[in-house]
Amino acid sequence: KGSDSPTIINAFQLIGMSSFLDLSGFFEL
Amino acid sequence: MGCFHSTAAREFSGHENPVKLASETAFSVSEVEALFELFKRISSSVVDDGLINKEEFQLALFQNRKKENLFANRIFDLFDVKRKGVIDFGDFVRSLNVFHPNASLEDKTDFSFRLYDMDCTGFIERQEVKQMLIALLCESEMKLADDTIEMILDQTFNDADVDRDGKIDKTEWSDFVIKNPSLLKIMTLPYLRDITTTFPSFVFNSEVDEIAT
Repeated sequence: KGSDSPTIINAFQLIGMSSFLDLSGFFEL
Repeated sequence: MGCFHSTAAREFSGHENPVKLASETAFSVSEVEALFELFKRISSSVVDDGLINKEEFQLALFQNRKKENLFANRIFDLFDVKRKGVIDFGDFVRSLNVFHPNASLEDKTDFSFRLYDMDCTGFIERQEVKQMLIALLCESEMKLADDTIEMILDQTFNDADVDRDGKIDKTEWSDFVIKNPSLLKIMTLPYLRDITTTFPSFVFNSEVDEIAT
């Protein structure tokens, strides 16, 4: 049986979810 | 190359010439002129001085002037190329250019490296990543146990910090984003493809004869 070790998300994937890193706010009138 | 009538000087007085900016970026002259409409709107939202200050930047992005945030501060600092505490039109266009779908992977990788190198040491260090992670968790009101955060950091540095010196250098970052292209998702704004339809009013101010471009 393969080990079911959980995949750990990397920190930058989490950080990239910040709404403060989303510049599309400039274009939403 | 568009010929830029002298009468346009009035419209862009004190700002960089859109034909020159277009020649340096992925934008067409019309797109630069459309960005000028956006720039005028943002730069006059608090103080009408033809420059974007941090409050105006945050108001434009988050519809909130006072929303102090680690990431927003960092992005503002990267747009404020001349370190004047305000963003002029040329820097605004050149910084946004990196987010254009056609901008190079190298430019996007470089910008994201500088974004995460919070202390400008030339390396992305573990403490900086932890600080950003905690800022993200606060923003999303998520709670993670300390040892979970440490486990995520261990895994991240295990994957990215190839020479095991406890920090991520530029080369390691480039290799890491090649293996994890989703990390550059934040570095592309599809809106920038349709900027002239988002800000059509540039047509009334345009003085550039696109036929010659």
